[in-house]
Amino acid sequence: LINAWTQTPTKWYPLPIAVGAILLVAIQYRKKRKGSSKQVELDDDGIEIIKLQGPWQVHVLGALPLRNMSRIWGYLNSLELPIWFRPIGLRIYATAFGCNLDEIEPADLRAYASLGDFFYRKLKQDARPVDPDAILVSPADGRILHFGTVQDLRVEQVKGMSYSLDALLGVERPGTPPPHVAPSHRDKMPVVDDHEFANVNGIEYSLNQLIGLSSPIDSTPPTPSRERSERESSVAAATDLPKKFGDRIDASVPQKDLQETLAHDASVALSMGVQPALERKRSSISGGASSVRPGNSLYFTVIYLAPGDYHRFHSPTAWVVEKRRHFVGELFSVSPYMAKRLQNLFVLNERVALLGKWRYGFFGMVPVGATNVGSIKINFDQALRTNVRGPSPPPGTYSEAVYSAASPILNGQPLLTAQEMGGFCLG
Amino acid sequence: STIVLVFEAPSDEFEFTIKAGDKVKVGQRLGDL
Repeated sequence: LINAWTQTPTKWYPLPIAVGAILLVAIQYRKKRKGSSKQVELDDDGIEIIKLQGPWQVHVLGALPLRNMSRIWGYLNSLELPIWFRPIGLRIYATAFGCNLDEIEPADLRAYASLGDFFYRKLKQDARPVDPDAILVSPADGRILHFGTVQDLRVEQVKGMSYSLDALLGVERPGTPPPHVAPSHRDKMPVVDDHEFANVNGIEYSLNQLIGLSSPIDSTPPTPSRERSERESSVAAATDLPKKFGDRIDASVPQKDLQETLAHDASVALSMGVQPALERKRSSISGGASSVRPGNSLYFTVIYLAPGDYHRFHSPTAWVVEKRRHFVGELFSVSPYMAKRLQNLFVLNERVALLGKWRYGFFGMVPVGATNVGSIKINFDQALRTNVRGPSPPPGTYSEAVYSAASPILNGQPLLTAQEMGGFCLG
Repeated sequence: STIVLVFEAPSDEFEFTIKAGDKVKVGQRLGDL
């Protein structure tokens, strides 16, 4: 090898100028093509292709087994710490990440068996006063990354970089099967017009649901026997959730006290300003055809939770969660650094889209997982399992659950402003 | 971790009461009509 390296004669040949020129043209053409398709790349069916896009650092991260790393991280942080070490170790963590130990409940650090326990800590009763006059409050402690209006069904991630609202919430195109859903379950998925995404998410016929009319997915009126068979199939599906992509199950947590439930539902309905008679009239006029109510717009806001922040999330308003869509995806970091570099970050990562309605129409809340916090808990959804082992399904695949059994009045899971909903766990 | 909120509200009336980069706490006002 040394001989070959040192003794092989090198002969230089001049390349014809034309070859060099062609090469330059080809490079320029490639650059231009990339530039023009930078915003949206569509497949043959017109559906945006969600793929890893960004500088080399992003591709290096994409090559790492992030999901496995996240689960190992979670396992390590679930290991029980010796009692004598807990106050020291947790104080070091709290100092490093800026946790306020004065507001935690319980205040005794020895009560937290592991770092994972401390990470999912509770706060004292009045640690977070809720603005009584606000129609929309922060669901979590964190930093506002971005906010604005949704334009052309695209949500801006950072300035000049956006992602598809359809991809974030999961909507299919007319006449096409939902993307990457097992063929045997395709017929069970909702299929809607591109511009009617809001219908799927409950904007128009959410009014119908409020007053107990037909379901947005299935327009035929429910009969007692059909309801019974749906309930039976829901229970069967719930036991087999990870295997059945595209199945809709009823994941409502059974209510123990009907009177208490009704009082809670009535309270949420009151907060939402529901007036059944008026809503019935309005919905019959509009007929459930438009996507957003006239005079309304779609808004978005993104809140980033840093590692030291309180990691439970609360309801941002009085609303009814009708369904959740669990997207199994990657677990990239969602730090502002990555948000500025990785295109489609929020639609690549594992997330749980909670979709429903509030007094002004559609309302959606999407907790997005990250490498260190891959697990998302929803208090009223015991069937939900996130960051589990197994093959990752293609981007865009989701499993859906409906919460119609949670409330006999509102046909979904009613939530009051600032009511605790769930949280993020380590790993 | 991150939370994305997407919601419908009256176009002319709703406005955010926050700025990008603001630190927020649970229960703090985000927007108003």
